[in-house]
Amino acid sequence: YSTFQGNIKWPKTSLTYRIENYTPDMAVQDVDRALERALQVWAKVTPLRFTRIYSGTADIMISFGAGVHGDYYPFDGPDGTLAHAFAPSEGIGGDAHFDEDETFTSGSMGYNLFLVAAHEFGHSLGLSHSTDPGALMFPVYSYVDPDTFSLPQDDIKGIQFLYGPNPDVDGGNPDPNPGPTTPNACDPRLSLDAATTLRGEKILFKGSFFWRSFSQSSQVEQHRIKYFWPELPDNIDAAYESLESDRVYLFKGNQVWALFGYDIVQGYPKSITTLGLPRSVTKIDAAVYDEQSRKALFFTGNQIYSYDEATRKVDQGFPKSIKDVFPGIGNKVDAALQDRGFTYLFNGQYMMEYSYTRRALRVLYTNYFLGC
Amino acid sequence: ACSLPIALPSTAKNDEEVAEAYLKRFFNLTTPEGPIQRRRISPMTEKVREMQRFFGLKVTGTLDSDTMQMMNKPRCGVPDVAQ
Repeated sequence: YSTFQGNIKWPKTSLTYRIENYTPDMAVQDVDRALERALQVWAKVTPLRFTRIYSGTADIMISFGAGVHGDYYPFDGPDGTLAHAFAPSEGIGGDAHFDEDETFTSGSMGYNLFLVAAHEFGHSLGLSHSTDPGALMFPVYSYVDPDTFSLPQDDIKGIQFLYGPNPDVDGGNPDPNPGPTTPNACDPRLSLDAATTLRGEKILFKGSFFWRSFSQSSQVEQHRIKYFWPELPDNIDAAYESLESDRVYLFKGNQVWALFGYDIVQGYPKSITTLGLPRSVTKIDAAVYDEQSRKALFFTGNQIYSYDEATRKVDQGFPKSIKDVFPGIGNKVDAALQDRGFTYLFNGQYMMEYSYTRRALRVLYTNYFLGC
Repeated sequence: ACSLPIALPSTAKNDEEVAEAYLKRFFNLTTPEGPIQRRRISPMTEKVREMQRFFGLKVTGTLDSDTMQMMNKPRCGVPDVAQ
């Protein structure tokens, strides 16, 4: 997180706000509710309390305007800049302006007013932008379900640095249930949901996020899954890159999605039964394309299936027990990928490296590819 | 003369314009006034790198597609670095 220069904040904890005008995109009561909820996001974790006033000058004046709208920072039409707000101070300080050229909604279409407002009110209270891609104060908009929204831990730490915790919760002790945290690549206990190659990159999934590891550089990028692919679910089960079809397949539950490069393939998700897997397979834990046998390997429970994409059939003699095919990895596999002839199987915080003859070579940490 | 970022062959002119406007607005890129000092690296390249570091992108100093994609994402209008 970051704060403004001098850690400027309000010298009081009771603040007023006033909604000066409304967007025609939403019903008045929906705007009222979205803005009130957005302020409560911050009240819940601090001593700050907000009172609405209907005339005069409030600490936080809220308005909708397009283009040049009365300050030195004109808006830019649809998309681009969605809104801005001013750091705590007298006058324009604390005020929040929303670009009327956007379409604000209560749902996932357009831009969700609650999410945009919760971010802007973070500025109104003294937070600047965060570099944490999972933080509410990350500058780029990404949709998350408002009904399950929970203020990320990075933002809680930032706002409590300025105002301290909510004295009405646990007597002001730090919240025992911290907000959601963005997966830390350098956590030695890191485990993965899924892993795949993608045209020379390695893509490692965890929760709502993924890392991009570039073979030619040690740098690793972390993004929200929905930053690149709004259509994909969080908490992916498995993923693999098919060298037959130049597609990446991603699995969750009994559904499969497909990517062509970084583009989502239309017509998905489909049921995994379309892959010709037996109906007894209701979920895939990990998947990898084996260049040696030119088969897709699916791991489910303590079993492994070898699948022929051309005939869309499971090979004779499968399923087999994982430990008979890949000795040493144990009874389950969280994720799998193949790179330069080596197969990497992930189980919890460890990853095993196998030669193309499936001889176990090394035991490594799961975050081996994450540049720690 | 200051060197402009290494323009990838595919870098459209308007990418540079988009990038310059973005970096001025959010990363405090200023257009050097007065005699152009001989600089090893242009202010624009420095700011491209600063932006790439902020967003956790590969730090190349060039307007690669990932960087341009990030610049074109809908976002908050408050600058990312102190003005």
